[in-house]
Amino acid sequence: KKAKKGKDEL
Amino acid sequence: MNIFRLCGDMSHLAAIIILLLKMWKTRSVAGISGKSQILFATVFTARYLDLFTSFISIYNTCMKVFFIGTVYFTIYLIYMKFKATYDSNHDSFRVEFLIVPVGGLAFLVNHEFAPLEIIWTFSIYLESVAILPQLFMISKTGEAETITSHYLFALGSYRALYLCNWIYRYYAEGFFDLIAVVAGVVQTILYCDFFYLYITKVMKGKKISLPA
Repeated sequence: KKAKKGKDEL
Repeated sequence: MNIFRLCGDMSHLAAIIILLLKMWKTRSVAGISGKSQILFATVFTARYLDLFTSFISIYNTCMKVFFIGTVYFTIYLIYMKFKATYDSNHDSFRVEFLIVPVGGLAFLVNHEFAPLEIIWTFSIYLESVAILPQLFMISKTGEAETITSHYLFALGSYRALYLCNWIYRYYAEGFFDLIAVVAGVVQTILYCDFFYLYITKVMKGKKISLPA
């Protein structure tokens, strides 16, 4: 899956 | 973590500290939009609900807690401690015109139709426009103190640096979050006019004052 969510970002 | 991301976070951190120092040293919140700060508080509160659900790193947790803590402290300074210096007449942007469409959009366009996911998406969209009441206030009064300009420059640079971070991550890790990227581009574009004024005026030692 290409879309990865930026949950490790602020 | 890459250099763009780190610089972005440090820029964000610097913006918050500059704003707090301005208010604390001058004992005044003149020229600062309380409405923008309330929107930022909403953004942080909505986005960092994951403090309760997932642990990423000590760094991540500390930054989130710091951002949430300082934004509520900022609101306390504006609406309580230094209330007498708050220029509410010029802080007249109608935030419902932002909240309602952004809320609707978060429902319609998200990665997954789940409560936490919709709240996260809402925070991303809202952040992209949360500075508008502040920019509106400056356009209304026609001026910004130099320290306020530094605050805005640091705050605008943060998302621009995140854009570099996303380009880097796309090539280095295959990471790509369309919602964050589009909102980040919108957010950065909103600052362009201000960036121009900052470079042409503030960096040459003049304060920002707009023609009437």
